[in-house]
Amino acid sequence: MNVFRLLGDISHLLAIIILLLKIWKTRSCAGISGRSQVLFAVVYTARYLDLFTSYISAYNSIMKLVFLAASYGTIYLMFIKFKASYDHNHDTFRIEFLILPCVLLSLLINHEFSPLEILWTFSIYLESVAILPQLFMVSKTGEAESITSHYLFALGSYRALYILNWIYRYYAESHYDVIAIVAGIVQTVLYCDFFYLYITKGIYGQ
Amino acid sequence: DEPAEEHDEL
Repeated sequence: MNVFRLLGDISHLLAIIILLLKIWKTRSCAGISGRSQVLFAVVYTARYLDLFTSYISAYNSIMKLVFLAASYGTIYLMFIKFKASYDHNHDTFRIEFLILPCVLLSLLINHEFSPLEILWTFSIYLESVAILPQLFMVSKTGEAESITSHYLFALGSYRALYILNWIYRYYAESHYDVIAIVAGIVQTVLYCDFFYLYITKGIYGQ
Repeated sequence: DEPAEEHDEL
């Protein structure tokens, strides 16, 4: 564990909490892509199946459980409790165009051709593009509530901080994982346009 | 490709 990794995890946790609080406090999930949230639930489920097979640390296990619970909690709020506020007319990104290539790619490019490893690889690929329905929704409606922007900023920062973590680990521990690094860079690049708007609007806006 | 090892990140 290094400071970049810790900050990345905190940022990830913060994003999930911001989203849950936003939905809970406003009793509405307007402006949030249910499709992205479903993809994230698939990502966490596929990746954290190793909860049953390998123990790394209490921190690791607890965080995994928190991410899973928060993700399914968000889906419950969006699709059941506050269903009426779900803006499905604007949430039209075809997620099969993301899922199928990720399935194929994880079967072709992985560290080991075993079920759990392929699921882990699939989750890494899918996570890198899972935000696209949300970004598509924001661009379609032309605006995002500021709280939604904070959510996106925290979520994007998490993988950007992980890149620093991977650079650190490469030099400090000679540890690297090509699949995670490349997918993480792709993921971060997808946020760049949003980061630019968030920062310039934050500084020069209002 | 390097062999699979435990994924210790989240």
